[in-house]
Amino acid sequence: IPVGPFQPLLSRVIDCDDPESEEAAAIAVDYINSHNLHGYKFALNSIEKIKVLPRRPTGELFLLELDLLQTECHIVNPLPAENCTVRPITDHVVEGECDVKLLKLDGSFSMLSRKCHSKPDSAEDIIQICPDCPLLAVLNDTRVINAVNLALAQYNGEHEDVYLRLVEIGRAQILHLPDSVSVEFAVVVTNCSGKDAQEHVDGCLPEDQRFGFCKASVLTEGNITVSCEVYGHQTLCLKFSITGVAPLVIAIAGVTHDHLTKEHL
Amino acid sequence: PVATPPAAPVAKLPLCPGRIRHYQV
Repeated sequence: IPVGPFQPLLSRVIDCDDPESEEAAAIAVDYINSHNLHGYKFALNSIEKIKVLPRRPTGELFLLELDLLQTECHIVNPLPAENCTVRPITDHVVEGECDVKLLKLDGSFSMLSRKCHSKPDSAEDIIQICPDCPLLAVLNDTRVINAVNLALAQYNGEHEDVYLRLVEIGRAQILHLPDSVSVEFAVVVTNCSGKDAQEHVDGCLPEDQRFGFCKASVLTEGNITVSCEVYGHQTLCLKFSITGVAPLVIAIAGVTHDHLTKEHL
Repeated sequence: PVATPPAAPVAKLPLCPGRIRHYQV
């Protein structure tokens, strides 16, 4: 640090819609999406606050408060978050609030820390906007787990060449008229065919980081509609906890739609 | 002549929050 008269560190004032603020926010959202271990990708809704502080000896610190909205892409979906559709508000949206800190040095941003909390919109808000819209169900509800198991069993039964196992349940809604459970869940491709799985399901292990995502609707009388898309090889830092019993469960962080993530880099 | 005192510097406040890209929750 050069010796000289004391210079106070004064913050620089920039607007939330300043291109520099937007650049910092875009880098933060990209980082958040690529480092989440569960749930769905988020899109930036607004920059709530920004503070820019000088850093000694060089550079600047950017402190941002961001409002995010859940998209329809699960983290296993390789589609960039910019190309993912933001959930409509009537779909009981989950919003994220993140406090992020970035360092700007020589014109380039790097992440220093993030603290994010996500929570579903309040039931009162949804009912006010759309009285007939279904609300999110708790993910460990017996009806939800049964629906996922039935849907996955049906998919695996119809596709003998591949055997999928459950990674995590993403969303679930219990509907009435007709009584049904609508579920979304992430899956992983295993090293088994359907026939192999009938003989030794516990030996069917995840193969080559190939994930997929399924949507299903299960009516109480047993009518099941399920569709899954399987993606190509990816490098995701998901931790596998193989229990030896089906369904295989990988890194489920919670059974609600609320999550808190803190990380200092 | 009466000298007008210089106006005190006004601290600029950032225009925040920024625009809402999708909808207000």
